[in-house]
Amino acid sequence: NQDYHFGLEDHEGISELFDCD
Amino acid sequence: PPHTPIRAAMNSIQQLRFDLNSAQDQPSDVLCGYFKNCTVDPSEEIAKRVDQLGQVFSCRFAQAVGQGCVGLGKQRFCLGVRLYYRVMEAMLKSEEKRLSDKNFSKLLNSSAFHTSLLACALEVIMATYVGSTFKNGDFGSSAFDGTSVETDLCFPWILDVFQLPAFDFYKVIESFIKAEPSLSRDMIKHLERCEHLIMEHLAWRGDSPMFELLQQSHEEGPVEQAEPPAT
Repeated sequence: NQDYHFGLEDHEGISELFDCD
Repeated sequence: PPHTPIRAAMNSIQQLRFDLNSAQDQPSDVLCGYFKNCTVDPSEEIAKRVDQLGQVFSCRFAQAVGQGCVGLGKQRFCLGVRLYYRVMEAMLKSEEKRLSDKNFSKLLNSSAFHTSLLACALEVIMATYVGSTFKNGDFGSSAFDGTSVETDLCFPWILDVFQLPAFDFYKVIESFIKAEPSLSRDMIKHLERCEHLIMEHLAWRGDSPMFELLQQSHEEGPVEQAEPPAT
Protein backbone atom coordinates (compact mmCIF):
# COMPACT_ATOMS: atom_id res chain seq x y z
CA ASN A 1 0.00 0.00 0.00
CA GLN A 2 3.06 2.23 -0.14
CA ASP A 3 2.05 4.05 -3.33
CA TYR A 4 -1.27 5.20 -1.98
CA HIS A 5 -1.46 8.72 -0.60
CA PHE A 6 -3.19 8.36 2.76
CA GLY A 7 -5.07 11.52 3.63
CA LEU A 8 -6.81 10.63 6.91
CA GLU A 9 -5.21 11.98 10.06
CA ASP A 10 -4.43 9.60 12.94
CA HIS A 11 -7.42 10.87 14.90
CA GLU A 12 -9.80 10.13 12.04
CA GLY A 13 -11.22 6.76 11.17
CA ILE A 14 -14.17 5.08 9.55
CA SER A 15 -16.32 5.71 12.67
CA GLU A 16 -16.03 9.49 12.31
CA LEU A 17 -16.68 9.39 8.56
CA PHE A 18 -20.07 7.73 9.04
CA ASP A 19 -20.88 9.64 12.22
CA CYS A 20 -23.34 11.96 10.48
CA ASP A 21 -25.79 9.19 9.59
CA PRO B 1 6.17 -17.48 -20.13
CA PRO B 2 5.62 -13.91 -21.41
CA HIS B 3 3.65 -11.69 -19.03
CA THR B 4 0.63 -10.93 -21.23
CA PRO B 5 -2.39 -8.94 -19.96
CA ILE B 6 -4.46 -12.14 -19.98
CA ARG B 7 -1.85 -13.99 -17.92
CA ALA B 8 -1.65 -11.06 -15.49
CA ALA B 9 -5.44 -11.12 -15.10
CA MET B 10 -5.49 -14.88 -14.57
CA ASN B 11 -2.75 -14.58 -11.94
CA SER B 12 -4.74 -11.86 -10.12
CA ILE B 13 -7.87 -14.02 -10.11
CA GLN B 14 -5.93 -17.02 -8.86
CA GLN B 15 -4.44 -14.91 -6.07
CA LEU B 16 -7.85 -13.48 -5.14
CA ARG B 17 -9.42 -16.94 -4.96
CA PHE B 18 -6.48 -18.17 -2.88
CA ASP B 19 -6.77 -15.20 -0.49
CA LEU B 20 -10.51 -15.62 -0.04
CA ASN B 21 -10.53 -19.41 0.03
CA SER B 22 -10.16 -19.53 3.78
CA ALA B 23 -12.52 -16.57 4.38
CA GLN B 24 -16.09 -17.18 5.51
CA ASP B 25 -19.43 -16.37 3.83
CA GLN B 26 -20.76 -15.49 7.28
CA PRO B 27 -19.47 -13.12 9.99
CA SER B 28 -16.71 -14.73 12.05
CA ASP B 29 -17.00 -15.23 15.82
CA VAL B 30 -14.88 -12.10 16.33
CA LEU B 31 -17.23 -10.06 14.12
CA CYS B 32 -20.29 -11.50 15.87
CA GLY B 33 -18.67 -10.40 19.16
CA TYR B 34 -18.54 -6.82 17.86
CA PHE B 35 -22.22 -7.08 16.82
CA LYS B 36 -23.21 -8.33 20.28
CA ASN B 37 -21.35 -5.46 21.96
CA CYS B 38 -23.53 -2.91 20.16
CA THR B 39 -26.29 -1.05 21.97
CA VAL B 40 -28.55 -2.19 19.12
CA ASP B 41 -27.45 -5.58 17.69
CA PRO B 42 -27.10 -5.12 13.90
CA SER B 43 -26.73 -8.86 13.07
CA GLU B 44 -30.20 -9.36 11.63
CA GLU B 45 -30.17 -6.16 9.56
CA ILE B 46 -26.71 -6.98 8.16
CA ALA B 47 -27.78 -10.48 7.08
CA LYS B 48 -31.00 -9.13 5.55
CA ARG B 49 -29.13 -6.37 3.66
CA VAL B 50 -26.55 -8.83 2.27
CA ASP B 51 -29.36 -11.07 1.06
CA GLN B 52 -31.28 -8.20 -0.60
CA LEU B 53 -28.19 -6.68 -2.24
CA GLY B 54 -27.19 -10.16 -3.43
CA GLN B 55 -30.46 -10.52 -5.30
CA VAL B 56 -30.15 -7.06 -6.85
CA PHE B 57 -26.52 -7.70 -7.84
CA SER B 58 -27.18 -11.11 -9.43
CA CYS B 59 -30.14 -9.73 -11.35
CA ARG B 60 -28.21 -6.74 -12.73
CA PHE B 61 -25.17 -8.90 -13.51
CA ALA B 62 -27.33 -11.29 -15.54
CA GLN B 63 -29.00 -8.36 -17.34
CA ALA B 64 -25.59 -7.01 -18.36
CA VAL B 65 -23.79 -10.24 -19.21
CA GLY B 66 -26.56 -12.65 -20.18
CA GLN B 67 -29.26 -14.62 -18.43
CA GLY B 68 -27.11 -17.74 -18.65
CA CYS B 69 -24.61 -16.12 -16.29
CA VAL B 70 -26.77 -15.86 -13.14
CA GLY B 71 -24.58 -18.41 -11.39
CA LEU B 72 -21.45 -16.48 -12.30
CA GLY B 73 -22.94 -13.32 -10.77
CA LYS B 74 -23.72 -15.24 -7.57
CA GLN B 75 -20.15 -16.53 -7.42
CA ARG B 76 -18.76 -13.02 -7.76
CA PHE B 77 -21.13 -11.76 -5.09
CA CYS B 78 -20.11 -14.57 -2.75
CA LEU B 79 -16.43 -13.61 -3.12
CA GLY B 80 -17.40 -9.97 -2.46
CA VAL B 81 -19.25 -10.93 0.74
CA ARG B 82 -16.20 -12.82 2.01
CA LEU B 83 -14.02 -9.80 1.42
CA TYR B 84 -16.66 -7.50 2.98
CA TYR B 85 -16.71 -9.47 6.26
CA ARG B 86 -12.93 -9.81 6.33
CA VAL B 87 -12.31 -6.09 5.80
CA MET B 88 -15.06 -5.15 8.27
CA GLU B 89 -13.37 -7.24 10.97
CA ALA B 90 -9.97 -5.67 10.25
CA MET B 91 -11.49 -2.17 10.31
CA LEU B 92 -13.20 -2.79 13.66
CA LYS B 93 -10.03 -4.20 15.22
CA SER B 94 -8.18 -1.11 14.08
CA GLU B 95 -10.92 1.19 15.41
CA GLU B 96 -10.96 -0.65 18.74
CA LYS B 97 -7.23 -0.08 19.08
CA ARG B 98 -7.53 3.58 18.08
CA LEU B 99 -10.56 4.48 20.20
CA SER B 100 -10.20 1.94 23.06
CA ASP B 101 -13.88 1.18 22.60
CA LYS B 102 -15.74 -2.00 21.67
CA ASN B 103 -19.18 -0.51 21.07
CA PHE B 104 -19.54 0.48 17.41
CA SER B 105 -23.32 0.60 17.47
CA LYS B 106 -23.64 3.76 15.40
CA LEU B 107 -21.26 2.62 12.67
CA LEU B 108 -22.56 -0.95 12.53
CA ASN B 109 -26.15 0.24 12.30
CA SER B 110 -25.35 2.58 9.40
CA SER B 111 -26.82 1.29 6.17
CA ALA B 112 -24.58 3.69 4.19
CA PHE B 113 -21.48 2.18 5.81
CA HIS B 114 -22.42 -1.42 5.04
CA THR B 115 -23.60 -0.74 1.50
CA SER B 116 -20.44 1.25 0.76
CA LEU B 117 -18.15 -1.39 2.24
CA LEU B 118 -19.85 -4.21 0.32
CA ALA B 119 -19.78 -2.10 -2.87
CA CYS B 120 -16.05 -1.51 -2.43
CA ALA B 121 -15.41 -5.23 -1.86
CA LEU B 122 -17.40 -6.06 -5.00
CA GLU B 123 -15.56 -3.40 -6.98
CA VAL B 124 -12.29 -5.13 -6.08
CA ILE B 125 -13.72 -8.48 -7.24
CA MET B 126 -15.16 -7.07 -10.48
CA ALA B 127 -12.00 -5.13 -11.32
CA THR B 128 -9.92 -8.28 -10.77
CA TYR B 129 -12.03 -10.14 -13.32
CA VAL B 130 -11.80 -7.46 -16.02
CA GLY B 131 -9.65 -8.76 -18.82
CA SER B 132 -10.26 -12.42 -18.15
CA THR B 133 -13.30 -14.56 -19.00
CA PHE B 134 -15.06 -12.30 -21.45
CA LYS B 135 -11.99 -11.36 -23.44
CA ASN B 136 -11.55 -14.84 -24.83
CA GLY B 137 -14.11 -14.31 -27.57
CA ASP B 138 -16.94 -16.36 -26.05
CA PHE B 139 -19.19 -13.36 -25.72
CA GLY B 140 -19.04 -11.72 -29.12
CA SER B 141 -16.73 -9.61 -31.22
CA SER B 142 -16.56 -6.77 -28.68
CA ALA B 143 -14.12 -9.01 -26.83
CA PHE B 144 -11.54 -8.33 -29.51
CA ASP B 145 -11.74 -4.54 -29.69
CA GLY B 146 -10.97 -3.92 -26.02
CA THR B 147 -14.55 -3.12 -25.01
CA SER B 148 -15.18 -6.22 -22.94
CA VAL B 149 -18.63 -6.64 -21.36
CA GLU B 150 -16.93 -6.77 -17.99
CA THR B 151 -15.44 -3.34 -18.45
CA ASP B 152 -19.00 -2.01 -18.28
CA LEU B 153 -19.40 -3.68 -14.90
CA CYS B 154 -16.55 -1.72 -13.38
CA PHE B 155 -16.85 1.50 -11.41
CA PRO B 156 -19.22 3.36 -11.27
CA TRP B 157 -21.55 0.50 -12.26
CA ILE B 158 -21.81 -0.77 -8.66
CA LEU B 159 -23.06 2.66 -7.44
CA ASP B 160 -25.98 2.43 -9.85
CA VAL B 161 -26.74 -1.19 -8.86
CA PHE B 162 -26.85 -0.37 -5.13
CA GLN B 163 -28.28 3.16 -5.60
CA LEU B 164 -25.33 4.34 -3.54
CA PRO B 165 -24.19 7.99 -3.46
CA ALA B 166 -20.58 8.27 -4.69
CA PHE B 167 -19.87 10.48 -1.67
CA ASP B 168 -20.55 7.54 0.70
CA PHE B 169 -18.47 5.14 -1.38
CA TYR B 170 -15.57 7.59 -1.22
CA LYS B 171 -15.56 7.44 2.59
CA VAL B 172 -14.64 3.74 2.75
CA ILE B 173 -11.85 3.63 0.15
CA GLU B 174 -8.93 4.75 2.30
CA SER B 175 -9.90 2.63 5.32
CA PHE B 176 -10.46 -0.32 2.97
CA ILE B 177 -6.92 -0.03 1.57
CA LYS B 178 -5.49 0.27 5.09
CA ALA B 179 -7.46 -2.75 6.32
CA GLU B 180 -6.68 -5.12 3.42
CA PRO B 181 -2.92 -5.57 3.04
CA SER B 182 -3.28 -8.19 0.27
CA LEU B 183 -4.48 -5.65 -2.33
CA SER B 184 -2.17 -5.54 -5.32
CA ARG B 185 -0.50 -2.36 -6.51
CA ASP B 186 -2.78 -2.36 -9.59
CA MET B 187 -5.88 -2.67 -7.42
CA ILE B 188 -4.80 0.22 -5.19
CA LYS B 189 -4.28 2.29 -8.35
CA HIS B 190 -7.74 1.29 -9.53
CA LEU B 191 -9.30 2.39 -6.24
CA GLU B 192 -7.38 5.64 -6.47
CA ARG B 193 -8.86 6.21 -9.92
CA CYS B 194 -12.31 5.64 -8.39
CA GLU B 195 -11.49 8.27 -5.75
CA HIS B 196 -10.42 10.77 -8.39
CA LEU B 197 -13.53 10.16 -10.47
CA ILE B 198 -15.71 10.82 -7.42
CA MET B 199 -13.77 13.92 -6.38
CA GLU B 200 -13.70 15.45 -9.83
CA HIS B 201 -17.10 14.45 -11.12
CA LEU B 202 -19.48 12.05 -9.36
CA ALA B 203 -19.71 13.82 -5.98
CA TRP B 204 -20.83 17.01 -7.71
CA ARG B 205 -23.98 15.63 -9.28
CA GLY B 206 -27.17 17.43 -8.34
CA ASP B 207 -28.49 14.64 -6.10
CA SER B 208 -25.25 14.25 -4.12
CA PRO B 209 -25.66 14.35 -0.28
CA MET B 210 -22.54 16.48 -0.22
CA PHE B 211 -24.52 19.64 -1.00
CA GLU B 212 -26.71 19.17 2.07
CA LEU B 213 -23.59 18.69 4.23
CA LEU B 214 -21.98 21.80 2.75
CA GLN B 215 -25.16 23.73 3.52
CA GLN B 216 -25.21 22.43 7.12
CA SER B 217 -21.56 23.27 7.52
CA HIS B 218 -22.21 26.80 6.22
CA GLU B 219 -25.12 27.30 8.64
CA GLU B 220 -23.14 26.02 11.63
CA GLY B 221 -20.25 28.33 10.78
CA PRO B 222 -16.56 27.55 10.75
CA VAL B 223 -15.53 25.23 13.58
CA GLU B 224 -11.98 26.50 13.59
CA GLN B 225 -10.13 29.33 11.96
CA ALA B 226 -9.37 28.67 8.30
CA GLU B 227 -5.76 28.11 7.37
CA PRO B 228 -3.99 30.67 5.16
CA PRO B 229 -4.68 30.15 1.43
CA ALA B 230 -1.08 29.14 0.72
CA THR B 231 -1.43 26.09 2.98
